[in-house]
Amino acid sequence: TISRVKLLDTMVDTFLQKLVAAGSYKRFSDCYKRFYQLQPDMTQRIYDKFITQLQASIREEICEIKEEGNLEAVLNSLDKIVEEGRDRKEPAWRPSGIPEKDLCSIMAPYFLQQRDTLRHHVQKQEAKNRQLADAILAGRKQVEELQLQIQARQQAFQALHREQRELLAVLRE
Amino acid sequence: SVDPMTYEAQFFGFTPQTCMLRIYIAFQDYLFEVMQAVEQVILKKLDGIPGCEISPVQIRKCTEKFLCFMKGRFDNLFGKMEELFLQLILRIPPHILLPEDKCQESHPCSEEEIQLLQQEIEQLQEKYKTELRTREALLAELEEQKIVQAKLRQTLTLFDELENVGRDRGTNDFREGLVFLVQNSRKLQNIRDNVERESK
Amino acid sequence: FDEIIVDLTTKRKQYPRKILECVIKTIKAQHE
Repeated sequence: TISRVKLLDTMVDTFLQKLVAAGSYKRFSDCYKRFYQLQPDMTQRIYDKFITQLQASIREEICEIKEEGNLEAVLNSLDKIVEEGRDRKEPAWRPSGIPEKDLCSIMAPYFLQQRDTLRHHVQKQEAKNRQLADAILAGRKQVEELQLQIQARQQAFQALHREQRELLAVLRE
Repeated sequence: SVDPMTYEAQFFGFTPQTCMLRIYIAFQDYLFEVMQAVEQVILKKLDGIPGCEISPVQIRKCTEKFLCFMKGRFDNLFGKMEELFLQLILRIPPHILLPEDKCQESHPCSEEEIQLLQQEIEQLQEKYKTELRTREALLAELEEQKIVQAKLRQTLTLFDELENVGRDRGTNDFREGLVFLVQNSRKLQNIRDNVERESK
Repeated sequence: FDEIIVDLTTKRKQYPRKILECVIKTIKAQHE
């Protein structure tokens, strides 16, 4: 594939060639017939100068336009974009004309990323909370056990205390 | 119907037709300028020829004739060049997507889908806040449990210390301590009875 | 007509990026 810049230069050259071919010296001398008959050499020189000047001006204009819009770089980057997409056949997406609609797909990746991040945070926190909940259940169990232990010790102690009182009563007798 | 070539304008920053118009006007101006220069040169040359019968009006007619022909060919050729420019150079092929629009195809998303996504995000945010509040509550209970367990252990320690007191006295628990006390007191009674009898 | 086309397509090229910048800032702020 020919680069767009080269294609542009070729087209302008072809345009100039054809324009020059159309404005041939014969045509030129026919139009300025009487001057040509009076001064044939001069006519040839003026014609040559005309053609050279026209071509130079047009080429200079093209160079200016290329520089003005940085056209070469832009066209080369377009070549690259087209090259990258060369395998595709079906028509590509084009703006729908409804900004809100077109914006959705542009924002989608970021919303998807936000959703995934939030999901991850929620899952992580849920896991942590499950661990905490397990720890709390274990802790509650432990508190229960401690309470049972204390209850047992307390009852034993009270039983002892009762026996003590009975014994002392006996002793006192 | 004019094809506004908006996608191309999005890429180039100008409409291709305007670009071509700019080139056309510039080329046309040059053609006119050069023709004018040719006519000036010829008139000047004629001035230098004594007794010349060719008048400036005649030269002007020659110029117009040549220019009219050239302009016709110019427009025809330029029309063809413009067509090629707009087809081959300043056009984004229909199957090509510009880089800034890549996600239109990598993440095609309708308005409904984006709304659902935003709802899901809001729900997740609420859920996350709930989980954080749950975490606070759980941590608070954990703290509470620590205090309660410390208190309960303190109580158990108290019972242990009581037992230890007993142990210090040679008995390994309170009950034995008490029995020990009773035996001792009986021994004391026996001793006292003996002493009383002896003394009688 | 030409100016409208250039104005519109310039927006199509630039505004999504600008809007995204705001969206990303918002998302970051929400995260923080």
